[in-house]
Amino acid sequence: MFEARLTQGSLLKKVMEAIRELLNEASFDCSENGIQLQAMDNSHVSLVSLNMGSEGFDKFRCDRNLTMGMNLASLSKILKCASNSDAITLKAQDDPDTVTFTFESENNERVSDYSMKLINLDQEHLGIPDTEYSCVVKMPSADFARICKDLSQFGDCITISCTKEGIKFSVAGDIGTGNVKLAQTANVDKESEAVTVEMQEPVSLTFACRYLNHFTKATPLSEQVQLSLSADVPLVVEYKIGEFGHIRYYLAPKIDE
Amino acid sequence: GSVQQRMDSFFTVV
Repeated sequence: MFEARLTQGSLLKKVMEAIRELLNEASFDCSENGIQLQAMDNSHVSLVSLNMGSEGFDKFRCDRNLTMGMNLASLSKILKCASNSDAITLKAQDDPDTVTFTFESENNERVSDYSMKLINLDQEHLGIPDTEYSCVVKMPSADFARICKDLSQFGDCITISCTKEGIKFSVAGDIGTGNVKLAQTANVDKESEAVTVEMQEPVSLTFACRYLNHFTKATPLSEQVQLSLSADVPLVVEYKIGEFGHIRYYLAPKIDE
Repeated sequence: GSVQQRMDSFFTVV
């Protein structure tokens, strides 16, 4: 038996928005530790890794590890039927062929349930090596989304350069160039507005705008985004999910041939 | 190599 109840059901809706353009289908792995998902995007270029720890759920029971393959267009239809203030409960039997979603309104006067057929996905599991990054930047997620959107008007790739002073985003295209520099913030009242840089050595790497823009669909999950960069290894773009989880996107840099 | 190839070489199949 698997059962997971999340009072703040809107988090699940936001997670869905953060992955549905990148993935057509995905396997959700459930264990006593929580719910995990790991998948390459549809074009097999970027990797999405989602983790929601069991401690973040109001109720979490998972008697046997199970994998639930879901069509994300179908899952999206179901989650759209939940209000932002609803509590969401997922339920499945051991070795399930369906999963049930129950949505309860705050006052418990409206309860709806939907069941969805699961699909068999033969997805390979990838190991993510532990990596020391040359630069780890934390910045407001809305700012990152805006920069990616603004700069992608001018070219297909954004170069991210990081020094101890701050981070710079650059684009060059047919009509000209664009640069946005963010200095590391000295003192900010709100932690969510801070820009912080932990640097071992400076890096400058170029990434496809198309994927960066996909990653920013996770912006509503968290006020801050963390970018981890090192030469020749994939960039990690991480958004926290409440206090109990995260979604990480991996994308390898482009290299001039 | 392409971005795709570099992703593949970073991640190992478990």
